Amino acid sequence: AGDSATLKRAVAVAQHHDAVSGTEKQNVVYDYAKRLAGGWDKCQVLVANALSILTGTKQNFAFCNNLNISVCPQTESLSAFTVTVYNPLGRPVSSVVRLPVNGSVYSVSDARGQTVPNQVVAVSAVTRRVRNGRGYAVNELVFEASVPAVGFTTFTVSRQQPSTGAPGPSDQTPS
Amino acid sequence: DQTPSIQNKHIRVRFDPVTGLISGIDNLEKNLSLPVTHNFYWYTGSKGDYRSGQTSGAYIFRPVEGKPYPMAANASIYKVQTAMFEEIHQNFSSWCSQVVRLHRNQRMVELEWTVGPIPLADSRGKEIISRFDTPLKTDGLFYTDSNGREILQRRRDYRPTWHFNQTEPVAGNYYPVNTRIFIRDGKFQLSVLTDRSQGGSSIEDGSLELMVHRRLIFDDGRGVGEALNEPGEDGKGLVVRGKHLLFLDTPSASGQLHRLAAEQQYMAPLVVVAGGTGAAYRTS
Repeated sequence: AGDSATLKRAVAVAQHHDAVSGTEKQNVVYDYAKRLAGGWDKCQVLVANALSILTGTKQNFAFCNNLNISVCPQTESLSAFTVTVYNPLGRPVSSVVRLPVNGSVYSVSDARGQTVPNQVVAVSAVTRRVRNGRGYAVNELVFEASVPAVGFTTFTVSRQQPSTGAPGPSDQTPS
Repeated sequence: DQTPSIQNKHIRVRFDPVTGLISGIDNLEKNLSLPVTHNFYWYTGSKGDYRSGQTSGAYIFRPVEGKPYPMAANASIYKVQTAMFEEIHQNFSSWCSQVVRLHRNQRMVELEWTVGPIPLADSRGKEIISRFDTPLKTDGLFYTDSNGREILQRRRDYRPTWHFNQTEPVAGNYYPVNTRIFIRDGKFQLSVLTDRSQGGSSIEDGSLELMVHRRLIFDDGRGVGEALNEPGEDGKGLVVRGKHLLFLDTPSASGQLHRLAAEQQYMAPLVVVAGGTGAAYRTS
């Protein structure tokens, strides 16, 4: 069962002035972080349940919590997956999605089955270094998502076999 | 390239071919061109001096020098160019790098910085800033937000409600930046959105800086009882990565730009992944 109360409590605790300004002891930092992570864990279940109801399907939704360092075990290991993008704003937005992947050619289609232009680029050397051994994605899949107001849209991603002679991920040779 | 640059139909960012640093930003729609030099710098955290025994710590920002040290004179760069985006990767040192990115349809420049682990081998605490220098005549004024709501005008070495005697020329001019900071003159406005609360200031006219990371070796004696020196998982110190979104426009047009973008930062789209290709979607 998902709930938002755990996160609500964690955020309430983190309203202490030490948490807001970062003037707490290191042990307390760890405690705040643990509470917030536990709250977000429960919220993820809540969001997954809500999406299941809204989409009328039951899926094991996964949240990529380490996208900033190009780590997402699901997108790295699966050859086919769906990406649901939810927009909480009251106006349509266009957002760029970057997902860590291990293939070099992907096909992305939107909810109407239309092909969405995408690009696969190599993960930068700095990102590989800061991952510190976590995650093995060598590339990032990039595409633009147009999402309706206070709503969501879904993309289907499939890994393709690179055709002979086709260009691979964009080269990052220093110039 | 003779003059490395990245651009889309809205914005162009130019880089100095010798130093690899950002050298200018052009708003192609409005035909605005502003020389902008960007670099990372660091202040040395104070361990107390003859004026005061106050050290830099979790509560206190008290740099030794009035002017920070540049992270590097040059950044090594390389460019990644695709149909959807262009980016230039800048490497300033073994612990400081940045990706300057322009997506095809975006009106802002995305600066994704990675800083740390901050080395302490020289026994000096360091407070790292990202600084933009422009020729804008800002007359000591800059602007920061108040918790993402009202924008407040800040004036260097001045407080609106009392006669202020400035004793800390850098720290005394730092203000909270929860979502944005900007400088402007009659023609240009340079706005920076943050992805987290940071400290920021404009220490000289036309300059704008944000503190992105800090690691210190003394307790500041204000109650926390320990130095701000988290070694991290590997004992070398924390690495932080974040984003700054940069806008160059006229003062009259900038408000709409940075308010909408900040809203989208705060309520960013949520990406959820599921295995398989069954479209999780009903037209209703």
